[in-house]
Amino acid sequence: EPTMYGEILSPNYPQAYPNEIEKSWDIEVPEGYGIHLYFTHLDIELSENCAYDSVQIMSRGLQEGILCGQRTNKNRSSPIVEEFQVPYNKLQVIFKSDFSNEEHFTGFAAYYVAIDVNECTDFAYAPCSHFCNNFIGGYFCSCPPEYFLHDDMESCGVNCSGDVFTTPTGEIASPNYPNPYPENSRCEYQILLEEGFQVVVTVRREDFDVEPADSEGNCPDSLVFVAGDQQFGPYCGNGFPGPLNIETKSNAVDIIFQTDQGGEKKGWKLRYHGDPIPCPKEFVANSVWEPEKAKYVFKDTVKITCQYGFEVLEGNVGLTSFYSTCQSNGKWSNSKLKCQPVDCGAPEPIRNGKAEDPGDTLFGSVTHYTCEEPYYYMEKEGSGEYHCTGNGSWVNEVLGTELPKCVPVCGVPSETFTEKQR
Amino acid sequence: IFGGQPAKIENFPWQVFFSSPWAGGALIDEHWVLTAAHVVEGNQDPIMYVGSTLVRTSVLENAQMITAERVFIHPDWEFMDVPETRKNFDNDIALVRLKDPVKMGPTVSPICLPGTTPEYNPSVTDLGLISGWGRTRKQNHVIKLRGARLPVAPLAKCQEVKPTDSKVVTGRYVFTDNMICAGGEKGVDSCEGDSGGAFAIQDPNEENPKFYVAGLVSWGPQCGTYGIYTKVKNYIDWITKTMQENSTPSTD
Repeated sequence: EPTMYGEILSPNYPQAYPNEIEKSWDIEVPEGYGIHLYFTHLDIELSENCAYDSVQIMSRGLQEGILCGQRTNKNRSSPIVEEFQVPYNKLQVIFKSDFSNEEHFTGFAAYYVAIDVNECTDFAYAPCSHFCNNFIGGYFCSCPPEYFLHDDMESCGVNCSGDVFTTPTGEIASPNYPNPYPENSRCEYQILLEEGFQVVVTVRREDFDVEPADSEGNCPDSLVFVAGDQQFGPYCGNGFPGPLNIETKSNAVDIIFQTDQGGEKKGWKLRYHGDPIPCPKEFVANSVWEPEKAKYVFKDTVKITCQYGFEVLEGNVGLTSFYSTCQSNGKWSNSKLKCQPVDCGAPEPIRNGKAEDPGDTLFGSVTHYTCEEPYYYMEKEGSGEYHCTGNGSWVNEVLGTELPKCVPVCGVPSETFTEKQR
Repeated sequence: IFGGQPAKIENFPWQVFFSSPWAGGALIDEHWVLTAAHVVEGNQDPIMYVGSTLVRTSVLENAQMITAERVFIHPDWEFMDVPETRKNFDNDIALVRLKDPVKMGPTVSPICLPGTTPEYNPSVTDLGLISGWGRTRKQNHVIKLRGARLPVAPLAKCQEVKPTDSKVVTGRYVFTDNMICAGGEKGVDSCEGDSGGAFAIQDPNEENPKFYVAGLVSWGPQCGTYGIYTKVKNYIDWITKTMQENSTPSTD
């Protein structure tokens, strides 16, 4: 059973220890305690490296010390001639003697007590990322103001997530910037602008100082931008390695800044602004855009006017123009509407004549009317050719939209009346 | 027709046959027939045929029948209670508006109207053509169309005719400038049953033969001498005005 203290005496102490003996003591104190082992008497045959007789102190399989010879107290006020402290709650003491103790060495007398371990300082590593608080049997970590203790109960982080930036322009910096950013933190921010605007992030090279990548190129601390299914980064190092302006093509961008336990860098600062989403200047054949611009962006409205002879069909209605608006998704409204040639339809039939099949009845097509010769003729000369015009009508130069008229040829008998000679 | 010869309708494709009374007319348009007033004064709903040389009933069944929509008798035509006693044939002209347009072809086509220029005043010795199914020297009327060529004559020639029938006194008849006198040679003349038919003269302004209706068979003191024809040129204004005012754009 673990005890808080105890005594260890070499065999036959205070008489001479026997020859050829080996004895060990397993000391155990309650967990959370270390062991203070001190010798008040040490009288063991001296040999090089204590090869003949010795008392050996082992902790966690490692030798803490090996003693032989005689010791006297170093401090008159203290009986201790030799002492050891281990921050662990177990210790093994091993006494060995060889075949001769001719000079009657008396061995040793040692005592141990459980001592409080200062977990904050007694170990090679610092258990707490910030403040370590020792107490008897343990320790606890604590954090500076505005930090919080992670679930591992040792590291501190900051509550840096949750900010949503909705203003059209803004500036965001890592926690404490330009002072060193907190370790073991994950900061998640969001820029959320009105639909139709893309977030453009600008990071100046000199505004970026994040723990650089390791030899394999992995960033221990990193800054990442996520826009939809696009990711920009991870970025790390001294000086921003990405482009000066990152056009995200999205109105919502997540900013993720992840740090590990180390690093003493100042962090980063970025600026952002909302750029209206551009709509491509699409080529719509046979049309004119108004107003004419080199670039069109969200909420821009253009009037698309079909060239003469072309129209837009909405249902059965033909229109000469339509409006299209650059939408928040970067696409034009009414993009399915196209300017197509006006269709004059089949030429109307006329009495006593016919229109030749024009083949095509679209704008620019030509048809010819003819009369049933020789019994009919066209009332107005040159009125046979009709062009399909831009307003959807077949038009003749002489008659306009009026149809040609085939009138009977008069006064011409198909056979001449000849009188027979009497 | 007195004198003359059998003809084909292709020679006179403007010739219209009136079955009651037996008479003729001249097709001047798809919708209009020109005839003499005395032909239609007693029957303002005449049945007419075109395109047939023969006017036998069985043949007419296959001919192109044309029906009148309305008859326009010249407003100055004098109506009489007893037409048989008529002595005044002045303004003997009428228009018949047809219900349906006539389809033209080799056997049916209109005759031109005279122009308004002086060349269209028929001159004495101008030769004209007449046609019809009217009385001949041998028959009251004929089934097969006949035609004849005859010259224009001075109106005095018509006035001078002394009918063999003593009951007919030429001097009581009215002669006006609205009449053309023609015939007199070799007994070629129009006669009863030919009334309303065209007296066709070749257009002086056309290179290719083309005929206009200079006159309409109107009356005469005696068949086989000189005949009197309504001078169509004098009625051009009335004809065109009547036609224009009574055209139906929907069908034209």
